[in-house]
Amino acid sequence: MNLFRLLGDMTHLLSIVVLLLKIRTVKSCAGISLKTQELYVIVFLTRYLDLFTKYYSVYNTAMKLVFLGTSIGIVWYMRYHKVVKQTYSKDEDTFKHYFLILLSIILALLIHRAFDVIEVLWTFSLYLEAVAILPQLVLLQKSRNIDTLTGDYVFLLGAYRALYILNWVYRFLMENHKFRWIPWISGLVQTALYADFFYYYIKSWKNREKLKLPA
Amino acid sequence: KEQPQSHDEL
Repeated sequence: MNLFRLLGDMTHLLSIVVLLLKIRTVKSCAGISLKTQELYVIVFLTRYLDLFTKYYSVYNTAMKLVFLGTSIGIVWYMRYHKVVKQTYSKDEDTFKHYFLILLSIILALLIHRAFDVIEVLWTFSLYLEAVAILPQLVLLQKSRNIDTLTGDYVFLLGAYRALYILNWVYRFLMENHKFRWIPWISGLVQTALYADFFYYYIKSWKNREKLKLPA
Repeated sequence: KEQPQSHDEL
């Protein structure tokens, strides 16, 4: 494991901590897209099927369980917790996320490395993760007030993807990692989707202003 | 054989 990979995973973990902090202590999920959160549950469920078939390390297994558990927990809070669910910005969370699932299924059936259940589902999870942030970004654009925790959450999620790109560059150069078009291109697309958000996040941070995305 | 190179990522 290289430093970029570890930092990427830790940033991912931290993003979830920040979101849980908002949900559990502020008791609010305002500005958080339930659709994006549901897509992440599907991403982790389809990607981590190899929990049952292959062992990599204690770290790998533990992180997979944490991502699965927390993503399901977050969706539970947003849907069923009697206080939290009332703060959900339902009317603004309008992105047609079924379309993203359909698109990823079709793409995974067409473009994959091997045609077996685990490989196609794994590929599907990469395509879906690449676009899963879209409902969240659309919701942010509609939000008049983006609170600090929500902004930080999305920033950390984007930082995690950017660090994974550095991790691939490192593995390619230092560990004889072969070309892996499917995860790399999906990862590049995923990171590129954050470009606009990064720009406004950093700008607001530099000017010490409240984060606001232009509509 | 070389498959785990990206499957070991999260």
